[in-house]
Amino acid sequence: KEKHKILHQLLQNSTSPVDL
Amino acid sequence: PEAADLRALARHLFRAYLKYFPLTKQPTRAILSGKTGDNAPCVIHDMKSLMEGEQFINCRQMPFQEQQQTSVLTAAHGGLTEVHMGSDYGVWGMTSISGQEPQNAVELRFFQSCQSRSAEAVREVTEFAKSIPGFTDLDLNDQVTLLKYGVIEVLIIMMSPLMNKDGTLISYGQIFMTREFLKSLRKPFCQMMEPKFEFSVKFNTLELDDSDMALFLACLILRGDRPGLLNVKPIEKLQETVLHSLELQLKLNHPDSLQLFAKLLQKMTDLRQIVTDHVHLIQLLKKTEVDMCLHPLLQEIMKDLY
Repeated sequence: KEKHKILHQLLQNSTSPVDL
Repeated sequence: PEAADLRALARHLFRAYLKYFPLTKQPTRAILSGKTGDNAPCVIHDMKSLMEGEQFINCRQMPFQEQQQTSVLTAAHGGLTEVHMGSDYGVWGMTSISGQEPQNAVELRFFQSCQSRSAEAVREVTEFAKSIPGFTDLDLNDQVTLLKYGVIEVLIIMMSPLMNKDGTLISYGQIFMTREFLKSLRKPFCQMMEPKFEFSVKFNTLELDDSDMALFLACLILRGDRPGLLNVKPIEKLQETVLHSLELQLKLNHPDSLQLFAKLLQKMTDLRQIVTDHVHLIQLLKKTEVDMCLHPLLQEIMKDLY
């Protein structure tokens, strides 16, 4: 997990609900 | 009903694609074919026009100013100065060309700003991946692996519509940089873009539109054969559905284009070699350019990749 810290964060970053 | 589901998936991915990618194929082709009138891009073809290009970009209002900010990138690396996004997000990032600097610094600085844009593009691709139905239900480590191995392939495909045989659009379509100028840069910088031009010119002859592109990108992300995946089955299942949706989309959207689906599957294979060569070139740069600083996100992606 440490090796890909930023990718993990990008994936877990909750964006506003996707209003598609 | 099954075909209806596949069409609904295609529509969903197309909407996500339009939502997350700031410059899609349709407007890009309009710019490249000179249909945008007064908004023609500034052309960079030599060192002098490179410097003028900076003036041009600084004077012109940047599009997408209100795009989402990249808080996660900056938060993860507080004080990371080369991450430069938002309203003042230009080709050359935070630095300016003084005209006084040594010639060999130009390539390096230009490369640094390309990295900033690439890091931002990785964020866009991540958001797009998260919108693929079922993706966020996968094991988180597998999501990371799929992105690690897929994202450069996706970026090369996204770059293709920006290119023609003579050059490429950069900076959200505001600048056209000629292929000859890129070839005139010092080694190994001059070797970086040429393989992408060769690939893109051929890829563009397939004439995919944005709705096809959305499905193709999703297929690239969902590959069950990426090294180190923990739970392959659900990924293959997702990919199978997206591949079916792509196949149906191509039949409907390109009824006269024979074997288009098979040709795209072949492109997926070709991309792997391009990425391998790209990563090796970056590794060479890291060794030879003492002043070069690789963006932490790109470093994460490329470390132990191939």
